[in-house]
Amino acid sequence: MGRIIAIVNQKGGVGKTTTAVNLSACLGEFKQKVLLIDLDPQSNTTSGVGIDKYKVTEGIYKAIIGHHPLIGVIMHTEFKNLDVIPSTPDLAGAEVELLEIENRHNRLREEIIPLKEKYDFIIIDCPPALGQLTMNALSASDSVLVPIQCDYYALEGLIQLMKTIELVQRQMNTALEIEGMVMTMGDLRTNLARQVIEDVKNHFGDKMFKTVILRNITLSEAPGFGKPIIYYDINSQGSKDYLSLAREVITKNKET
Amino acid sequence: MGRIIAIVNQKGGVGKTTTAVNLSACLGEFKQKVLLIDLDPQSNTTSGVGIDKYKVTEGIYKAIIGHHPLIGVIMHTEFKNLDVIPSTPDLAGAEVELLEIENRHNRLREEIIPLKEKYDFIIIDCPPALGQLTMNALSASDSVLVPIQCDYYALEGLIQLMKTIELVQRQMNTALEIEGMVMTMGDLRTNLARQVIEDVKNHFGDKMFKTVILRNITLSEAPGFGKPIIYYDINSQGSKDYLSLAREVITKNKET
Ligand SMILES: Nc1ncnc2c1ncn2[C@@H]1O[C@H](COP(=O)(O)OP(=O)(O)OP(=O)(O)O)[C@@H](O)[C@H]1O
Ligand SMILES: Nc1ncnc2c1ncn2[C@@H]1O[C@H](COP(=O)(O)OP(=O)(O)OP(=O)(O)O)[C@@H](O)[C@H]1O
Ligand SMILES: [Mg+2]
Ligand SMILES: [Mg+2]
Repeated sequence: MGRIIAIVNQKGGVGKTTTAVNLSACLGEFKQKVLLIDLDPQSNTTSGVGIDKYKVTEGIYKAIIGHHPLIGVIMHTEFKNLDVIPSTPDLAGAEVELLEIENRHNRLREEIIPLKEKYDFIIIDCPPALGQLTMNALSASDSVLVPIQCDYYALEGLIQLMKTIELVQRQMNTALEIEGMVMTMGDLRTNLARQVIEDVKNHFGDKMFKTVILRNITLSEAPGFGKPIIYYDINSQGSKDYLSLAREVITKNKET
Repeated sequence: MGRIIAIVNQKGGVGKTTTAVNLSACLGEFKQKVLLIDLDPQSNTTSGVGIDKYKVTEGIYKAIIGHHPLIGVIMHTEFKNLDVIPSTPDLAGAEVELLEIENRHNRLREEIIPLKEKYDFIIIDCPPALGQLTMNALSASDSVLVPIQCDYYALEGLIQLMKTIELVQRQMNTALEIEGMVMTMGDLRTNLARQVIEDVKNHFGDKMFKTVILRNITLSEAPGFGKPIIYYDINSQGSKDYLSLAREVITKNKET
């Protein structure tokens, strides 16, 4: 049965999309069947795997607002074992539209259950907010993976994020676990990065992945070519880091 | 009469808060009286000027939801000519609460008009979304300043952002202008950054500020000490860049 992991952090620009796209591609490289869902109206995940959001007619919006079965909006990509459900520009309206729907937080959860048998992992990229779309992802997921940038402002939002996760665990999804925290954009030459990593380790202990994603220019170049890092430059630091993260995620889930 | 500038970009982590805090402090250095408003529930601007959001009892939430006059929630800071209206954790609920209020997009606009006489500049930091809070800021402002990170994903959201600004200009605030685009976190040694700057220059021409904010570790260290960059390290690249941006903003507005 497939494991559903939501990539969440309301702080902007911490590497949610970069982690969603590259973790998914690396899991696929290790023969895991992966479905990547873009739940962010910015559609960065969609373009990160080479799909033009303006050419897509049906995406996640049609499933969670239009009751269209999810299976009908799945697209195959050119990358090994990687399917994707794209986001379209109309998703920007979903934050408000969901407020008027009965059982609004469970729309994605209801639709996603039939897909768990078809994939080993379902990865959901979320917008930088704790609004209706992110609540849908938290309600539908088995666990949450939190990218944390090695910067001061990124630490500030963690208290709020943990409170929201606890709220979801109590009221919407008692089975929701923490998959882990992954440090991103780390420049280990600086005191600040080392200090932030130390702080997170003290707070979250073994929930922090051993892999630290280092700052690496190729990770920000690859989206311009619509390719995950291992298909853009397999020898880059970014590829090493995300392959290592994927191995940790597989090992952790094989044990259970 | 004070000029109200909203710092807006729905893409996360592009330097909205860093620009709001440091531009405000630098304008204050040049003897401009500045009010900085934190309209983001993450409260990064509030902590960026050394205020503990958990110790603040009244902030922007009380004014736009609670009809409390804005003047009553202004705090003085230790920095020259810089006052601030902080954000408190209850602001996180405002995105949904505003939907039930009559005339929801104009709450801030109604409250802010009396303050225009007391300040030379009012700077508003916004969350990474085009929701109700950002719409309030766009409706209340004379102009929009858009930070753009020198990265591929940051380019993607600009079409959506410009459409939203045009919508606001047509329906809510015909006088809204573009103050300008400022390129941020530029590492000019990389092709990507130079290419992104070139693209923005081709699209937006003279709306792009001449100042490019370079990537500079001191800019991400300063928030940890609750200080704008010119009070943390006046000799840093970050101080030079934001002082230069402040000079451009003053020159541009003196002409009018
Ligand atoms: N390890 C890294 N090294 C260098 N650049 C990176 C790294 N990870 C991400 N980036 C770049 O940093 C920017 C922010 O990353 P990304 O867009 O993945 O964050 P996000 O959390 O998804 O943002 P948002 O909050 O807007 O959804 C992007 O331009 C990306 O290319
Ligand atoms: N020029 C720069 N050089 C180095 N680091 C920077 C620079 N500008 C901003 N940063 C750092 O990058 C991160 C993102 O910047 P910031 O938080 O200001 O962006 P934002 O757009 O306000 O994010 P959000 O979308 O979450 O509100 C912060 O940790 C900040 O300290
Ligand atoms: Mg993203
Ligand atoms: Mg911010």
